[in-house]
Amino acid sequence: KKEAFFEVFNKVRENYRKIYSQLTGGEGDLILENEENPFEGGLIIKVKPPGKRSLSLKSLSGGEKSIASLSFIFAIQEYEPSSFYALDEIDMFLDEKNAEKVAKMISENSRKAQFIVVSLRRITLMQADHIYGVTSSNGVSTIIGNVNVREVEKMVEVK
Amino acid sequence: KKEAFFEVFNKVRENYRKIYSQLTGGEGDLILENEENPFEGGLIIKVKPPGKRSLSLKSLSGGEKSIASLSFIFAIQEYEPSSFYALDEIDMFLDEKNAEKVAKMISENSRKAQFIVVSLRRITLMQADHIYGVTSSNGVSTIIGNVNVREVEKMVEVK
Amino acid sequence: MYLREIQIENFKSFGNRVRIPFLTGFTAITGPNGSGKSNIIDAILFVLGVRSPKMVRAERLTDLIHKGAKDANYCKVSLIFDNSSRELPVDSDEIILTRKIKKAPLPNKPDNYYSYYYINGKSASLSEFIGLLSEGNISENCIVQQGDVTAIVEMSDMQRRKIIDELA
Amino acid sequence: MYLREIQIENFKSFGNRVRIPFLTGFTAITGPNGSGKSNIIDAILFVLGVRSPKMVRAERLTDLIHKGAKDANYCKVSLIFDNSSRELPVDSDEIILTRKIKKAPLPNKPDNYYSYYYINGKSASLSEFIGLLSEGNISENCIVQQGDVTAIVEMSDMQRRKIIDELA
Ligand SMILES: Nc1ncnc2c1ncn2[C@@H]1O[C@H](COP(=O)(O)OP(=O)(O)OP(=O)(O)O)[C@@H](O)[C@H]1O
Ligand SMILES: Nc1ncnc2c1ncn2[C@@H]1O[C@H](COP(=O)(O)OP(=O)(O)OP(=O)(O)O)[C@@H](O)[C@H]1O
Ligand SMILES: [Mg+2]
Ligand SMILES: [Mg+2]
Repeated sequence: KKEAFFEVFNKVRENYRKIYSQLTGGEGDLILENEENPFEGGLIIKVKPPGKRSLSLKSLSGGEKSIASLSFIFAIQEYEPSSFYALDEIDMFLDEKNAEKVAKMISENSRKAQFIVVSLRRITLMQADHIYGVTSSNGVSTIIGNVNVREVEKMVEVK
Repeated sequence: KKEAFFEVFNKVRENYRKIYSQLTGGEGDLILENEENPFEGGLIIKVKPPGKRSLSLKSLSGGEKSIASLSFIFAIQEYEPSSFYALDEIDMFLDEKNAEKVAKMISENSRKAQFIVVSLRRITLMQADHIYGVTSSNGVSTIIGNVNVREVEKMVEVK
Repeated sequence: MYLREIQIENFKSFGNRVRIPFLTGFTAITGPNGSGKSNIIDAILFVLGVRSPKMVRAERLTDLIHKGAKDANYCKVSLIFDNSSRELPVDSDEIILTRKIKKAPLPNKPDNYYSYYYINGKSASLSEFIGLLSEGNISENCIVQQGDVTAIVEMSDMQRRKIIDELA
Repeated sequence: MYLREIQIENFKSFGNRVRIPFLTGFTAITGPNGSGKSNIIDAILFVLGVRSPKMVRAERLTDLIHKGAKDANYCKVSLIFDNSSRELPVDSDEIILTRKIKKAPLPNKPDNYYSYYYINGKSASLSEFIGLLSEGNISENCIVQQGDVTAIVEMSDMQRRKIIDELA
């Protein structure tokens, strides 16, 4: 039981350190509260964005929390990929630079799993292989298939 | 006591109806659960985005909830303006069209009160009278004063 | 084993039968506020067997049925998976998982409804359904809902460790 | 009565004394993730007398003191308001509200601190401070923190009505 746990934990932890560093240039780690008996403690996330000291999760900014969370989700995905992932507005807190890094990582990961990502941000949409538009009229939704980024820009751009 | 309440409530309600309609083209309203004894009931928000029926707040989308909430904040501001307002990323759920409408309403309201708005969105920054940039190096923040939108575009734009 | 298509019928803001075909790789969905993007994600969660309507922003499961010009009395969502690599133990190139909710008002229980699950069109029990999903490595852990992107960081250390427990 | 300037000293990510002058109208603040934008909002809340450190993303009030290359033992924030229209009953063109937290570790209480409030540089009690703010119509209701934009819709009907009570 404990063996099976550590089998998973060690791989996911290794993935987390690699992915967090790739997304931020800083260092992130997963620490067990109780290494002897993992089931009696929790799983702590420690992050150190570039140039900063190791920070308490509470004090992180919205964007920093998003990156720390997404790194965990991607670390698990790399250990045991699911068939598909559905992510709704995961870029809402991200500045342009971080939104692009996350979108590029999704693009890379989407060779092994299918990603369906809802986003309002041009920088994210630009990385997608395919884009669907959703509109509604009188409260009834319609899907517009295979929109390209230029059409999307017209759709989301303000007149 | 009840009179004082209704004095405020009726004005705020009138403001809410006007502001919500201005932001969405739909209808919004504030309803007292207990009109006889307002203090024994709550204050209900009812909204009807254009083309849709009156919707339960729970089922609203992120953007629709933001607009319903912001209309309330602006309705109160119109009744009794504060000296200044500090709003942190209120545009995070808004599509480009709604973000522009809200930023324009802030611009209008900023003739009567000072607004300090944190935003990552170009469409919001474009409406501001003044823009400050914040950057950090080795975990220490610095302020760059009076940035203009084109410099901001360089700052937030991805290379 | 990828998701080939979603069919959404009378579910939330989808008033008719809408087919959304998907390709492998990275698909983005965009559009104005309130247009129905998160409702598509809710439709996926619905088929994955979500029990609590609050998870999909509804008071009761029957609130998921489209209310509009013509009020339907049922809603139905199908996820069509490609199974040509026989990743799932079903001898078929395609696996269709369908869930349906139908209003069935009773004198003492006006919000009563019936719940149906189908695998490739045949009636199935919830446990068969859930079993197939877990073999396909599909669960709610693959879905991040709007506003939940920082959930991993905001949850307790114990809850976070349990995510690893479930993988082991 | 507008906010002319914020002075932030050793507060969160602001490692020195930083002065941020403001003009009337609509000022936007932008910059990369983690740069310090929300910390400016936290600095304003700090002066407005926030009691619970959790409101400003800290475990204890002493966590608000800048930790960096040189660890300070105090933090101080001042809000400088224009009072030329004498909106507040203080005979001065400018009103400076200052709050300061200083570490004062004791043998049995290492996290101990002292809390100071100043009005135009003179020591003031918390109640004088709060009194002046409420006369200037400045409260936490004017501040929407990151992630709270939908709070009005998500709160209970009773809590929402209390907002009106407070205005009346
Ligand atoms: N049963 C139903 N019948 C009709 N409309 C419904 C039903 N349930 C929800 N809706 C509507 O669906 C809309 C919300 O859609 P959704 O959350 O998918 O929007 P969205 O595209 O994600 O928007 P945003 O960008 O703001 O997040 C709401 O206006 C809601 O009232
Ligand atoms: N006492 C402190 N000393 C040094 N740094 C601190 C202190 N308290 C908080 N910080 C740092 O401040 C940073 C967060 O800043 P802030 O929340 O203002 O970012 P932001 O600009 O709002 O970013 P975002 O766009 O992601 O919301 C975190 O990295 C946090 O660790
Ligand atoms: Mg949505
Ligand atoms: Mg912030």
